[in-house]
Order: sequence, then C-alpha cells, then structure tokens
Amino acid sequence: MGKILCVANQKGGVGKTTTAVNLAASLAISDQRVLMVDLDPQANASAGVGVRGQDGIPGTYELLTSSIETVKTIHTTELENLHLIPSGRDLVGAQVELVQAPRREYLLKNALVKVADRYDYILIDCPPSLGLLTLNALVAAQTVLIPMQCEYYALEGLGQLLHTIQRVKRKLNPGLDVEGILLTMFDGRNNLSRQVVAEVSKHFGPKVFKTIIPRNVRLSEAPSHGQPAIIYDPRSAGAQGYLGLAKEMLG
Amino acid sequence: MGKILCVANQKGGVGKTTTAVNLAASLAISDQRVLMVDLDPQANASAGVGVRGQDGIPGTYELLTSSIETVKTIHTTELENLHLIPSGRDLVGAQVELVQAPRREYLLKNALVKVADRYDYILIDCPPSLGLLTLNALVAAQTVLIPMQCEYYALEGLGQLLHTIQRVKRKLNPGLDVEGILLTMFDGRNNLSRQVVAEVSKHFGPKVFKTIIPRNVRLSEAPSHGQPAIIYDPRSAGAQGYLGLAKEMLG
Ligand SMILES: Nc1ncnc2c1ncn2[C@@H]1O[C@H](COP(=O)(O)OP(=O)(O)OP(=O)(O)O)[C@@H](O)[C@H]1O
Ligand SMILES: Nc1ncnc2c1ncn2[C@@H]1O[C@H](COP(=O)(O)OP(=O)(O)OP(=O)(O)O)[C@@H](O)[C@H]1O
Ligand SMILES: [Mg+2]
Ligand SMILES: [Mg+2]
Repeated sequence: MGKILCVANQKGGVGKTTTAVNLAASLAISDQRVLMVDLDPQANASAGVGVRGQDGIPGTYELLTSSIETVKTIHTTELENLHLIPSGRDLVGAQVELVQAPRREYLLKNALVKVADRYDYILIDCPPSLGLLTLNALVAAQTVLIPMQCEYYALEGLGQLLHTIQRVKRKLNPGLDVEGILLTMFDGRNNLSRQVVAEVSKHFGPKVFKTIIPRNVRLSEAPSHGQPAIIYDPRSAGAQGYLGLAKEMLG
Repeated sequence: MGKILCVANQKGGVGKTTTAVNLAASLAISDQRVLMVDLDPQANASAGVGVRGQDGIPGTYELLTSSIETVKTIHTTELENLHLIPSGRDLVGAQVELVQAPRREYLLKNALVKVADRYDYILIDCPPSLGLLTLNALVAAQTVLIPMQCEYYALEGLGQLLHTIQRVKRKLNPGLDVEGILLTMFDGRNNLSRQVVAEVSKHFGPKVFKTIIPRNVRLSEAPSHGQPAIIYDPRSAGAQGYLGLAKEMLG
C-alpha cells in the first residue's frame, strides 16, 4: 500500500507546488511509482508537469463530485513512473458544492484507497487555505509535508497549521502525523533567512528536514517549460535540493 | 465617501499583504484618512501594522457574523491617519458558517458603508482564494488592485482572477473595476522577471501601474518589527516603491 503524503500550508507562495512537483519527480526517477494529485483549482502542479487543463479531461473535480472510477482520472506524464490526477477551474466551485455532501471530508480518501496499492507514493498538492479541499487531503494522508519559506509571515502561520493538523488527527484521521518541515527559498546572504532557520530548528528540531532548498531561479523557470526542475536543469542548486530531499526520505 | 479598494489575487505569496500594508501607510502619511480591513484568517496585515490578534478584541469575524457596530471593530495604529479592522483565527470558520447566511455576499459591504464617509480610502487585504471572504471584498469594493509576482505561476492565475471579477461585476457589483495590476518582487537580474513584465504590459497595457516594486529584503524584514517598511526603513528601495505607488494613485 503506497504512502499517502499531502503537501500543505495555508500560507501562500511558500513552495507547496514546487515541492510536490520536484519531490514527485525525484522519487519517480529513484524507481518509485508515484501518483501526484493536484487539489488546487489554480492547477499549477498539473502545469508543472506539462499537463494543461483542457476541458473534458476528468480530474480531481470529477473525483470529488461524481461517481467516476478513480483510474479514469489518472493521466501519464513525460516521466514513466509519475502519474497525475489533474485539477481544473471547476474545482473552485467544489468547496461550496461539497458543503452539503454526506461524509464530505472522506471523499478523497475513499477515492484514493482504490488505487493506493499501485503506487509507492501518492503526493497531494494543496491550495493555500484550510478549507474543505485541504481538509480532504489531511484526512486522506498518512503524513503532512510542510514547506516553509524562510520569511517572517510564514513563521507566523506555522502555529495555525499545526493546530489544524492536531484537530484533524483527533476528530477525523488518528493516524495523521507530520512527515517533516521543509525550509524553502533559503538565501544565505540575508539575516532573515538565517534567523527563521534557527527559530524553526529550535522549536521543531527533529521534525525539520536536514535538506534545505535554496532560492534558485531555475526552480521558477522550469514550470514555464512544463517540466520539473530536475528534468529542466538537473545540475541546478534547486534540483539538487529536491534530489537530496528524496534521498533523505527514502533513507 | 471614501474609495473602497480590495487587494486580491488567489495566487498565494504574490505580495497582497505587503501591498495593502505599505500602500495604506503611504497614503496615510500623504494626509489621507485610511482604514485597512484584514480579511485573511492568517492576520498578516494586522501583524504588519503591529496589532497582535489578542483574543477578545473584535474584528472582521465579529463584523461578518454578528450585529456588532462597525465602529466597535475599528482600532488605531502607530500611524495617526491609519485605522485597522483586525482579523483573527476564528475567521477560518467564517467561510463555512456564512454559507447559509442570507445575502451572504453583501455582509462586508453593508458593514463598511456605515463608516465609509469617515475615510478617504478603505483598503481590504484578501486571503489567497476565491471563496466567500474574497467574494465579500469584491462586492464591497469599487476597484480591485491586483499584485502580481514576476513569476510564471502568477501569470497563469491572472486569467482566472479576471474571469471571477467579470462574473462579480455582472451578478453582484456592476460598479466593480480593476484599479490596476501591480508588478511585485521584480528582480532585474533575471530573465523571467523581465519576460513577465513584458507579457503583462503587452496584454494589459493601460491597466498596469507604471510603478514596479523591486524584490527588497527590507520589505520582508519590516513585519517582524510590526511596522510598514515605509516606517521601518523609509529610504529602502521597497519603501520607495510603495511611496511612488501612492503618488501615482493620488495623481
Ligand atoms: N526555492 C525556490 N527558489 C526560487 N523560486 C522558487 C522556489 N520555490 C518556489 N519558487 C517560486 O516561487 C513561487 C511560489 O512557489 P509555489 O507556487 O510553489 O508556492 P505555493 O505554496 O504552491 O503557492 P500557492 O500558495 O499559490 O499554492 C513560484 O513562482 C515558484 O516558481
Ligand atoms: N517586493 C518584495 N521583496 C521581497 N520580499 C517581499 C516583497 N513583497 C513581499 N515580500 C515577502 O514575500 C512574502 C509574500 O508576501 P505577502 O505575504 O505580502 O504575499 P501575500 O500575497 O499576501 O501572501 P498570501 O497569499 O499568503 O496572503 C512575505 O514573506 C513578504 O514579506
Ligand atoms: Mg501551489
Ligand atoms: Mg497575505
């Protein structure tokens, strides 16, 4: 049974999608069979692996709001071991549509368990909020990977997220745990970055990944080519960071 | 009657809060009476002007979910001409609580018109989503200021946002217009920044502010001191950017 992991943080722009895409790709080239689930209506993770949200291809919206078979929403990508359930604009409306659905927090979990044994890892990219979509991911997942920008506002939001994870663990998903906190966009030249790293390591020590992802422009260029950075420029500092994270996770 | 302007973009981390805080402060020191409304449960805009969300002080949550008088939610800040309606953690639950409320999209508008004549500008900082909170801001506002990071994913999200603004204009707020698109975190050393500026200017020409905000670490340090950058370090490139934006808006 594959490990289901969600990449979540309600603070915007901290590197959730960049982490989901590049970690998924790094695991895939390390001979792991990986399924990435794009749960963000912005569909950035889908674009990051070159899958444009053409209307008519089923994805996470259909998975949550209809009785479509899970396998019918799975698409291949350029990487052999990496599959994707894409997102689209219609997912924006899902939050409101699902409020009345029975057992609305379990919809994603019930859909993913049907295919979990075909994969070693299932990675879910979450939108920047603690709404029903992220809640579905926290219920479906065994662990949460928390990307955290080395910035002050990102530090402020960490408490709120850990509070929400504990509540989900108590009420909906007792097995939920934190996979780790990943420091992203680290810029060694500025004090703020170093202060945030020191602060997070002090408070969360063992839960913080040893791998720290540097600020690296190749990571932000790669999506415009529809490729993960580890394919677009494998020798870049950003790609090397994510390859290191995959090694650290595989142990 | 003060001009009500919301700072919105569902893409996370593009500089919404940094823009709301520094533009509000720049207008306040240019002798404009300004009210900033923090509509994001993360309460970053509140922290950015030094107002910590202690439990017990009423703010946007009470404004939307109870019959509290609007003036009772207004707090002063270090700057004489800048007032704030703060946010807090309880706002996370508001999205779900309000789904059943009658005329749920007009709650903020009805609350703000009661105090609009006391201010020259009312600036609303929005969370990174197109949910009920942002919808309330789009209905209450006369114009939308759209901060846009000079990055590929931010460019992708612009279409979805403009689509939503048109829908709100048609169905709920016929007077709604785009105040302008503000390019943020511009880094002249990298190609991607220049490409995004060229692309946005080509497609949206007259709607793009001439002022471009550079990437500047003083902007991200200021919130840890609870001050806008124009107070924390007025001569920094970031602060100068926002002072220039205020001048451009005041004409
Ligand atoms: N280490 C890095 N170095 C440089 N740029 C980065 C890095 N990581 C991410 N980026 C860029 O920063 C922006 C924000 O990252 P990303 O979109 O992955 O964050 P997110 O948390 O998924 O955002 P959202 O909250 O909107 O979902 C993107 O334009 C991305 O390309
Ligand atoms: N021009 C800039 N130069 C450097 N850093 C910046 C700049 N503008 C914003 N930042 C920093 O980048 C991060 C994201 O900015 P900010 O929080 O204002 O974005 P946001 O759109 O409000 O995010 P969210 O989507 O979470 O509400 C913050 O840590 C902020 O301090
Ligand atoms: Mg994302
Ligand atoms: Mg913000």
